[in-house]
Amino acid sequence: SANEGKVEVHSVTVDCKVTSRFAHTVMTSRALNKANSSQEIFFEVELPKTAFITNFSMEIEGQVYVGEVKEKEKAKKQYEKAVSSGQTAGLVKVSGRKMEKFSVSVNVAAKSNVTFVLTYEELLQRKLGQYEILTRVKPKTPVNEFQIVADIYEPQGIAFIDVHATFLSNDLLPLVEKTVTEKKAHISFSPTMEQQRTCPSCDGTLIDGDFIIKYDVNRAKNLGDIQIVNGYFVHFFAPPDLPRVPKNVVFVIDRSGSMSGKKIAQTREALLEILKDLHEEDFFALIEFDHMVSPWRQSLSKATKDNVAEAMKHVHKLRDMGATNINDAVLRAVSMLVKDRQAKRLPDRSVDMIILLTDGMPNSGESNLGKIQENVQSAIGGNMSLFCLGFGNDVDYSFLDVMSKQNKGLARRIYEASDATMQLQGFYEEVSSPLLSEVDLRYPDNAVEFLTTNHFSQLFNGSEIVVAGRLTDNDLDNLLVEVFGQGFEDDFKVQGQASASNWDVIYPDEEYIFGDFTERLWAYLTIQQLLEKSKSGSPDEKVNATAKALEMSLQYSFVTPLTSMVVTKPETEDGTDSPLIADKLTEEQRQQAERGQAHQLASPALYTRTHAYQSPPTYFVDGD
Amino acid sequence: PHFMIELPDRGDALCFNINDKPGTIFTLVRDPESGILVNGQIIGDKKIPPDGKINTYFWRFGIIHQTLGVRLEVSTREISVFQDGKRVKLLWSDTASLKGPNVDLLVTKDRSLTVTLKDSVKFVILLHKVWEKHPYHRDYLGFYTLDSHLLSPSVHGLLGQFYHGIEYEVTDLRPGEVPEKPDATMYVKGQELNVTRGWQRDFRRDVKNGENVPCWFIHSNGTGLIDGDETDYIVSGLF
Repeated sequence: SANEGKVEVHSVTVDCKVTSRFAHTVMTSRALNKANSSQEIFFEVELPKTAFITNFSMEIEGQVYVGEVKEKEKAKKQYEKAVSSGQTAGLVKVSGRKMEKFSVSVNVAAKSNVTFVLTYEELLQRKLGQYEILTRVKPKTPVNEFQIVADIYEPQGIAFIDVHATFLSNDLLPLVEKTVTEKKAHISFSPTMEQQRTCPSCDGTLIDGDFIIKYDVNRAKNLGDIQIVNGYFVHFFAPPDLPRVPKNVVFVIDRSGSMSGKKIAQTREALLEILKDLHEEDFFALIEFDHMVSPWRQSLSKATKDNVAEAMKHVHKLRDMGATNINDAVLRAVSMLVKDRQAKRLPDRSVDMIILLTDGMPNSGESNLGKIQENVQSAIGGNMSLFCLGFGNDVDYSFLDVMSKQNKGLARRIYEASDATMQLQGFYEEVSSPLLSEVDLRYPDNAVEFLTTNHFSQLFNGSEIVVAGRLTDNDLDNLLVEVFGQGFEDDFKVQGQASASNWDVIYPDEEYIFGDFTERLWAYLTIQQLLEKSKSGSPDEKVNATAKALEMSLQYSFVTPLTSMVVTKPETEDGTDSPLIADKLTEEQRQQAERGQAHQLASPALYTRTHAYQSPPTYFVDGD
Repeated sequence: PHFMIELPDRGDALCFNINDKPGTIFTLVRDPESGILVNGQIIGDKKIPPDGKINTYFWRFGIIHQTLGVRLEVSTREISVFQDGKRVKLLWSDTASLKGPNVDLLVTKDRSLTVTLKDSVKFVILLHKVWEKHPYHRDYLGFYTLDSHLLSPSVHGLLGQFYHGIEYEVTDLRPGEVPEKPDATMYVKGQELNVTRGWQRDFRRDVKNGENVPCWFIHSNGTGLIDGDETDYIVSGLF
């Protein structure tokens, strides 16, 4: 974007290649400054927050300026000067729940072209039985050449593929081309300039929103699917037709004063739906808390129709009041599960889980976050999973995140919005159907190294376990693989051999498109897991994990929370050349940005000039 | 409440928080030469919020222009103007304007009050309306000086002392407590302060969300930046 009419956007293209769930996306935009003087041209794109930027370049007047991934601390030194003069602006910002916005501007001479290219990569996660590729497009005006192309290569075979976009009208719908063969899908969407217009002579464009591709692969039975390419292997494990394991779930619900209004109403609504979805063989309990802890019943109840109806009656009465005592509430849930287990009231082959929903910081009872984590971990002792839902912006998400991970669970943020009920239900749906517990994926020690996490507390229905590693022997013919887990009735135990795929046979018509994707997938997964470890491990583990994650981020050119991408902008007319710095946001930074409280401190993602105009000084005082 | 000194000619801003017990009255502006005085009283949240942090806000301002004989009392509930022994009451729920020989007022319904005191000062008071049934927060006010260049060099107060500029230098940028929030050393008023890069919100254009203004945050109630300490600005009455 720039001054309307003075810039012609020649092309906007999104090229996405997915190879075995690993997506590599290149967004390119080319524009011409039609004006008789130089002007600032802006390039703004949105990318999924699970993605890492790997490259960015700008081509101006034949000169290419390429981004370089550097250690964050070192990159900082480059903009210290700009910081001290108080000039700030972020190159990467939060944009909604799923996306981050990357924006950059550059001064382009009269009648000159500029080309921006941004590349990012991510491992698509299987959720509720599908992978999702989300592309957000918002060209300000119709574009000469607009194109979204996605090529998906899945050696396991594509089970289904579904494409839709929030901006697709009846006229645009037929322009989505989809070619699906057994192991490959090609999707393209390329409307002409006229087709993009909101009306025949209008400058407005219809192309504004999300382009979403959803697909799943054929599930490989037993062992799963193992792919060996260029000395690296990746193992996808999500066998079909496993019976679900019954669960014993304690819902720990924050009803403190800050939950008042919509939040408590949405919690009530979601709980009623969740209770309805309980399977009859499951056991459940409800514990509400503010500064006091109030269990609905003193032990878990079987999810019979009568019990569920009773519980629903109780949930209708859920009201907000008081302060927040997370420590005692969670410990109460743990002791309830432990006692019921000891009294043999729960089935032997069943999993125990606690789902904590809270919107605020503990301010009653134990309020030291570290101490709460310690208490909970020692009470749980690795015997159950803790899932945490952080409702709204006031909750310390990292506290919940770490606490969940310490206890074989995961945390999720619930955004305060009209769909919060759906978010709560969605999370429950994801974790409510364990198929296996204590899953171990084993490979011969002498054949593999640098393995990503290979033990998982649970495999949930609709998700997938991914393990990757490097083969010590590049010429290995067969890799012996074993998978162990605890299923509903029997232990799950399979073993088999995997061999390197011949990609020329699977995709004979393709050029050499796959290159080092397995290695990059392994690197992406390793870095993600190291970043997690750097938050929740022991002090030594944290230091080592951080150092290793940094080393790998630099080696593979990933912009992670430990690195920054530095792009040196061409000199402006006044001779200044402030560098551009792109950072990866952490979940805490995202939350902070959304919370937007007055005296929170700014993240110096990028320092460059922001104010071109001069206004008189202002002196003010206001609320936070 | 948060205080902000925006200095566009330096492309920079300074900020600090002042907190005290609910009920405390602070002098924001005092110009003995022109006889202008602006005092503000703070209130706290309805009850202690879950994070245990007591937030305070301005809810009432008393403004006097002795030379012009004008007195204004602006609270989150109503606006009263006293002049020549008469009282005019305005409500936030109405859009109204009042033009007089010495004072102009413009109320934008439920949003702002702009006050121009003849040949002296122009400011705007913003009303932040909070959902009535909010468990913690209540309505509060913001005070923005728009034009102060006619005030005398002896103007003082928590805001007033900055009306004629402030000299400072920032050096030695270094990682702060949180890696993304750098600290630096600020030399100001002959002192060396540890400051942190931050931002605060200017609500003039968007009263609901505000706009972030990057600033150097001076810790401990602005210690070192303001003359004396915050207790020096506490007074017993609104006028």
